[in-house]
Amino acid sequence: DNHVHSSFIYRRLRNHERREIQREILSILGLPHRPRPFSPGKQASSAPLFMLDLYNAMTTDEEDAILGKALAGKARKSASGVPHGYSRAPQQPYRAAPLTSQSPPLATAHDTNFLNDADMVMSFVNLVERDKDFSHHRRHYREFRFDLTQIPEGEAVTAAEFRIYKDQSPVRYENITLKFTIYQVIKEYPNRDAETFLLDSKKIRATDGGWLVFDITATSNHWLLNPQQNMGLQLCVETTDGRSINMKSAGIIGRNGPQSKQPFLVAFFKASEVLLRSVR
Amino acid sequence: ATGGKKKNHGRNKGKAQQKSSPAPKSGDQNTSEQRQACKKHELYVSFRDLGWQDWIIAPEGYAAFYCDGECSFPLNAHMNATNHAIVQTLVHLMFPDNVPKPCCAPTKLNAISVLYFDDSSNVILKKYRNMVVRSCGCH
Repeated sequence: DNHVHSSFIYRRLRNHERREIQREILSILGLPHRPRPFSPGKQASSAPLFMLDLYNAMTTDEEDAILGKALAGKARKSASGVPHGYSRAPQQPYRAAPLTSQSPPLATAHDTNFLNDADMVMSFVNLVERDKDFSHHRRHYREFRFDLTQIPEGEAVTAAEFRIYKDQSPVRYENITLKFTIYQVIKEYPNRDAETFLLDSKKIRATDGGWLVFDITATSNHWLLNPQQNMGLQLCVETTDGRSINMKSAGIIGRNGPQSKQPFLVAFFKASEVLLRSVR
Repeated sequence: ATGGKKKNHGRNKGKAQQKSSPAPKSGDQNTSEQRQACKKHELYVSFRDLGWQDWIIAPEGYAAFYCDGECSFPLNAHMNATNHAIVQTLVHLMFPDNVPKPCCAPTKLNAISVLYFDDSSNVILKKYRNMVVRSCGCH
């Protein structure tokens, strides 16, 4: 790269200089203030690890794209007409793989495909975990909630996934196939099961372990437009002959499990309007 | 930015001025040639130095660069000059007090991506355009 060493004298920033630069960069990042995330040791949780993987996949793409242009000596319009943004990863079938066995949850080419149409990605921590093991229909399920109100204005969801880790089930479930189904909670009642809407389901051998990925794009968009109707998700597990299985037996990792295997929601966004920085 | 081999700008501007020849008079060709031609210079913005490593996961900082230097006649090829800048440089030679030299400014800028936590420990990965100078030129 043909740049020269600058002639600055390198020294520590004074406090007011540091504050000035912080304020300027925060406004460029579109942040009203400096975030103060709570939970310590959060960096090793599943969502940040997954997002760091997406970040690395993306920055390598960007460097390849710049290098490619520099070598080719002329701007190349990408063959598939992908809009300016992240270059497309090697093609993978769009269909979500039933189980990605990596832990922590590495982003697959399928995920980096989502990046092509996105200029922002957000992962959301699960706010609540309620197991309902006794319900009127003897149906075991676990509830999850995500707060999507933190999404900056003017962003539209292009894809969204609910990711949850399944460990190997106990030996007594060997040679059994389990059906994992995710529902959107439509309406809740005080003394009977909630009204739900089936979103996605997967069949997995009980002895398999890994990340289950459910497509919840439509639901996320619905929650974005109608935050008051965000009543969370429900996960149910059954055998192929319809017998309901509790979460522990199904190998579903809960709050007391390792941080790197906690469930989370990830959503890919496209800015539907240009963010104008207010004049300072 | 890291300390450079070249003259000290910034606070020691006064001293730097004395060391070299008297303040260049505009249009005075040979003194302005001592000043470097329009070029990209190194400038690194460190998030770590700003004390932000508890909420910015990646990157630790980014090389922003900046453009600095003279856009004097003759504007040769590698200075990315626009046709207009070439003409303006000529006119500056004729009427130095009326028409300034063209400016040394970024001609190509790159985006960076930043991965960070929000207040609720959700994680955001966002792309910010025009953050890094890729090339400078006379405009």
